[in-house]
Amino acid sequence: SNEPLRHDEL
Amino acid sequence: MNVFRLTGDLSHLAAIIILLLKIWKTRSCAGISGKSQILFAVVFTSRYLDLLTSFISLYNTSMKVIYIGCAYATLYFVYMKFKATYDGNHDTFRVEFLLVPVGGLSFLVNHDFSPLEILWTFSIYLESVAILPQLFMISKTGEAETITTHYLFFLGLYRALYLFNWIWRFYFEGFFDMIAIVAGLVQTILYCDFFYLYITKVLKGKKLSLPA
Repeated sequence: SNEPLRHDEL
Repeated sequence: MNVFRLTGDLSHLAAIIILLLKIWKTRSCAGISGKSQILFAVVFTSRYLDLLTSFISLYNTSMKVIYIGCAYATLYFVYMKFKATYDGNHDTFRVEFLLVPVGGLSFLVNHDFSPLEILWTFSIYLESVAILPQLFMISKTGEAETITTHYLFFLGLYRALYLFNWIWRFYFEGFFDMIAIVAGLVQTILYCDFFYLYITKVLKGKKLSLPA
């Protein structure tokens, strides 16, 4: 899943 | 959070602050592409809609709010407060040539066909090319103020540092996002020519000017 990147990174 | 992520974010923040301070101190936005600044405001706005849907950390929320706030403050400076100094005659890049393909691509190549996900993808693709109006403007006028080149350097460095962050995350967390990686590579490659000029000229105390 790309969930972490979508929200965590800027 | 790893060292590349953090320094990348700080480099991005430095770029944004340098630009704002440059305009504020000189009371002028000469040499700055308002079109690139509009694109960056669109990038931040479409990507950080998740401020309304998910909370990650105080750091995450503050940085997103600061980036968005600074983007709109820059637009206010360029198009309102210091409008008289804006060099619109040289800011002639046709942004529809970026917006249309990038918009189309974000509908075709994304992780999930949902509004927020498509907007996130759109912002990632758009960011990778958003600097082109600025680079086009510099190539047209043949020169850039040194402070503008510092802005561009930190703005380019930020995505390069993110590339190392993604290598780190792949290696230690087994995590990767192909959309971000490919767009990040494109974005960094677009700065390579500028990086070369920055290192060979600006860092040696010379002004960045291109051969006629």
